[in-house]
Amino acid sequence: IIARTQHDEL
Amino acid sequence: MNIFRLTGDLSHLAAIIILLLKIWKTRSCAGISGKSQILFALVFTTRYLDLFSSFISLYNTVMKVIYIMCAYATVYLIYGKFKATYDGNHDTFRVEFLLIPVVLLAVLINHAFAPMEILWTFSIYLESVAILPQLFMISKTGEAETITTHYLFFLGLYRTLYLFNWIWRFYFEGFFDLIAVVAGLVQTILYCDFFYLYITKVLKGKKLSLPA
Repeated sequence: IIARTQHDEL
Repeated sequence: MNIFRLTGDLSHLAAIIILLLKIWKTRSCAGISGKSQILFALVFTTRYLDLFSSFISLYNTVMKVIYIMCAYATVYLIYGKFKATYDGNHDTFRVEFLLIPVVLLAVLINHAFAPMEILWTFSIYLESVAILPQLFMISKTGEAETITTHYLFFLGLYRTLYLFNWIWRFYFEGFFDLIAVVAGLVQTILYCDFFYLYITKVLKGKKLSLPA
């Protein structure tokens, strides 16, 4: 599962 | 959002507020590494540039603004208002030994070779080692004020909780970010000996003093 580059964490 | 991430963010916020209040109330930044605080301000600056480009939630935006404001306020208090109490002789960690490898790593290992993504990756790698000047300073002075140990405890706890957040998100959302997880593990491991001292000494009412 490749992480997307939309980072929703602080 | 899950309970680990929410308590992690609140623990992080608590750490930032504890430090700011400690310096403001005691009007002193004795025992605090200004270098670590500059690195944290850099971490937030490079990670939260997306404040202007993408809106995720009100919570996300508000917390980012608070973190950035507190980080710069802390740096200002250390190097500006209470500079006289800054213990530069013990805050001698060579941060270039952190910045150069982190920049190289961010350029080599990232999710996408794009400016915003490399900056985000740089901030993730930098955050994992940003506390080293502070831990190094405590090892040099051989002790830390109790309030400073509480600051470090909540700061270390926040990324430990994030590790559980990532387990939760992997299991329930199929979300997995190897870069964040590996850096988060390194960051948490760096706190292990501090956690041991904090639990065996500070929580028993003793002062945190390293064997000189």
